Amino acid sequence: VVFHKKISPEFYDELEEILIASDVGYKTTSLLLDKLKERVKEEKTDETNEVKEYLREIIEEILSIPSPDIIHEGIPMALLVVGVNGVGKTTSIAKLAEYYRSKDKSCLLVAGDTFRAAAIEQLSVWSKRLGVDLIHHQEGADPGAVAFDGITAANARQVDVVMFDTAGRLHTKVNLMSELKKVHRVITQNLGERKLVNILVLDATTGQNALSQARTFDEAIGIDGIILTKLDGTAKGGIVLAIAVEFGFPILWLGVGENSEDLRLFDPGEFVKALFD
Amino acid sequence: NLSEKLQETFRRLRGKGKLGEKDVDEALRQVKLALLEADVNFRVVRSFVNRVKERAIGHEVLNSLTPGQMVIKIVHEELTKLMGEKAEKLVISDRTPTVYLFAGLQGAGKTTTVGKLGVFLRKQGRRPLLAAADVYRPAAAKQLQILGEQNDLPVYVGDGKNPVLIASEAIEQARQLQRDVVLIDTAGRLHINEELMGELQKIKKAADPAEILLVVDAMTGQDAVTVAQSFNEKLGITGLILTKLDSDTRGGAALSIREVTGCPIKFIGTGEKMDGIEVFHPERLASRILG
Ligand SMILES: Nc1nc2c(ncn2[C@@H]2O[C@H](COP(=O)(O)OP(=O)(O)OP(=O)(O)O)[C@@H](O)[C@H]2O)c(=O)[nH]1
Ligand SMILES: Nc1nc2c(ncn2[C@@H]2O[C@H](COP(=O)(O)OP(=O)(O)OP(=O)(O)O)[C@@H](O)[C@H]2O)c(=O)[nH]1
Ligand SMILES: [Mg+2]
Ligand SMILES: [Mg+2]
Repeated sequence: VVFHKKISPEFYDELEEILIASDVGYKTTSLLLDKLKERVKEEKTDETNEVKEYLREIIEEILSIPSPDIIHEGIPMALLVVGVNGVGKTTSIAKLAEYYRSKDKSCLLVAGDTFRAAAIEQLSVWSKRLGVDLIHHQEGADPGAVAFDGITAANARQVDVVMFDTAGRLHTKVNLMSELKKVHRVITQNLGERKLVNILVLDATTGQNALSQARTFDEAIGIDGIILTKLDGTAKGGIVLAIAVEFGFPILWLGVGENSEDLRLFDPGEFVKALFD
Repeated sequence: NLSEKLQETFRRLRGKGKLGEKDVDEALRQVKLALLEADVNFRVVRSFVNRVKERAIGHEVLNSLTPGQMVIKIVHEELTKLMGEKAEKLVISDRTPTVYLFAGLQGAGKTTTVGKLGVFLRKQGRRPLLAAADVYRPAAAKQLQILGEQNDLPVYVGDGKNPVLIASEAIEQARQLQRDVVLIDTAGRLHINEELMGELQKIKKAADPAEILLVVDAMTGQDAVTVAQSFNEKLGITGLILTKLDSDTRGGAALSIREVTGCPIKFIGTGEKMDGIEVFHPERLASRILG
């Protein structure tokens, strides 16, 4: 990335381009540049390098949202993993199982996608590879029944972390969102001492539609955190800035590949650095 | 929506007297914002708006009683022209079987699309065979097998180990079973993964497809251009399939990819079931992108 040496309208245009090209979106980009210009005025700086640094700080601050405890010592957890089709929910659950096992937590997976061809088989392959148990019914079973089976098994077996995979669903499909609310209700009504974290999985290649996804899933079940996948590609995932500004959901983990070890804890500083690489 | 914003912009400008080029610029800014919001690539937006401007600063707009409507008309025409003026059919090769190769990023909808297109072609009187050349994703072959079983289409999985071999063996199997079209499903891959892009080139060489179809998720953002250009440079894409258009995504990626590669959009995916596929209609997508 080559920047103009002097602070000029062209310099700000260049910054705008980088942000727009990263899927930050026009509205959030304008907000960021307004904040930046205020800061430049306050600091009375004329160095573009310093201005770049201010922008990094502004973005890092927006992304530094306090997140729910994802490792409770002594308190069992339930993760409900949701999102639209193909974003990486099932693969992210495999990665989470590996993550929690590395922290010596016992895990249970629940195959809540009873609709898509070979969805249960896909999670079953992962569960065998990782040596974790899987609760599943047959294809076509009622997702609420599978969820009930999953949460009661997790409680009976005193598993540290139970993870619920769900079918991909477009947020615009009212019947599928109702189905998700039902699954959520079944889990919340049987949590006992368990802490529930609702995780929305977003694909880093997604553009402005991610805002609509975030809004609708939050309205349906409440979102506690985000997993942003496929950051090993060329997409920057800048939409999470717009989501942070509008909804304040914390980003919990990043997906950076297709294997079970390809999960990183979200670090705002690193994310911002990658944004400007 | 854009139409209302443009009318509002021009109504406000009208109050200042005769319209000039600067006024059209202000209206075009609304077009730019609408296209960016629709996920059209920002460079494509820039060149598209410049083309619209060339037409919009003519007498017909500046002297019109309804300049907002004129600009919308120009934008719509330019968009439809860009999308391709009519639907383009799948190429049928003169050798049997005709082979179609499907490629794209992870999770775009390739496997589901292969199933859908198999059913679509069968309804047209063709005899498809599906080839499961994704050997990496857990239960990928199983996914295609289930779709095949549910829809009465033969699926070739081979040894589940070598995608290049699976592709060529599937074609041989099609000849034996007298199937006249082979649809090859491949693993999702990143355009920047040299090894996997190399594998795709080997599959292409072995299969000699009549079409190489890039499957793209309609909610893809600015990165669509990079991805499509890369697949096009390395493979030569003959057509695009845009999936998940049953969502509320505006689908601007379609415009970006079309502008940058010139590839025709052949089909759109409109649902998870096998009937969720439609032949592409340029004017419909143009209206959707404009919001
Ligand atoms: N490169 C890359 N690929 C990923 C990542 N996460 C998931 N994938 C791939 O994306 C594709 C879809 O992943 P899934 O886990 O099946 O996605 P899903 O959300 O469960 O899909 P549905 O259940 O069909 O809605 C697979 O090919 C995964 O290997 C990631 O971080 N990087
Ligand atoms: N709503 C909707 N869902 C779709 C459409 N096309 C595919 N899907 C869903 O998107 C998800 C991913 O589809 P797949 O066919 O597994 O995608 P893929 O490209 O083969 O994925 P990989 O092989 O992992 O790269 C599944 O949940 C499909 O049901 C569509 O047009 N509309
Ligand atoms: Mg899944
Ligand atoms: Mg697939």
